[in-house]
Amino acid sequence: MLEAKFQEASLFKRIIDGFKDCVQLVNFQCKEDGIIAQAVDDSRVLLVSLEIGVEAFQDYRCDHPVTLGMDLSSLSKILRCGNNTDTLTLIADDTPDAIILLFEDTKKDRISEYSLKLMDIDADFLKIEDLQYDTTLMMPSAEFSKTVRDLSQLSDSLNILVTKETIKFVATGDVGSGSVILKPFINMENPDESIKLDMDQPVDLTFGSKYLQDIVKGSALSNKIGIRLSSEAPALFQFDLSSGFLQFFLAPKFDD
Amino acid sequence: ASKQRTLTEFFPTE
Repeated sequence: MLEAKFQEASLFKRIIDGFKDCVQLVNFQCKEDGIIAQAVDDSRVLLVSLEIGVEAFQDYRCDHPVTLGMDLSSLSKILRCGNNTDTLTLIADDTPDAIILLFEDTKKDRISEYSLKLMDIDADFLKIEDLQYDTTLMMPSAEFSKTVRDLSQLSDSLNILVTKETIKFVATGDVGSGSVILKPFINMENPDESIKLDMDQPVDLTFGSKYLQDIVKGSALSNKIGIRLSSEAPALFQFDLSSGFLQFFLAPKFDD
Repeated sequence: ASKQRTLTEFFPTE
């Protein structure tokens, strides 16, 4: 039996909105220590990895591990039916063919109950061993989103160059080019506005703009984004939850 | 032009 209660339905809605545009059919593995999910987009360029820890829930109970195969477009339709401030409880039995989503408005004493049919999704689970990264960057997610959105207008590739003291984003396209240069700095009043750079090796990597535009949709989850870059491995873009994270692993492009 | 790599080059399927 699974009973997972979010204090606010908006959290689960923001989680699903964070990756429903890049993957559609997802297996959510519910275990006693929380819920994890992993999915690869059709082009096998972008991998989404989600972990929601028990602490992210108001109440959480999962007697036996259960896998819930869901179509995110249907799930997000149902998540739109609840009010952001409602509590949301996910309920499923041990061999479920559907999941119940229960929205409760504690003030108006209104209860809405939806059931979503589950699917049998055959998805291989990619083993992500701990990778060595050359560079780790932590910056405001809104700033990264704006940079991605602005430069993606100019090119379908976005180049990220990191040296000792500089982070440079460059787009070069047919109509013109653009570059954004950031420096690490600590904002004492508002630490979340800081830009922290930990560089072991300089990196010069190119990524597909359309994938970055999907990744930045996770910005509603956290006002910071962690970016880990390596010249030999997919880049990791991470939004932290109160307990858990939404991670995106993105394979780079290379100049042939 | 730059060509897109895929994850399977980096992550073996279990």
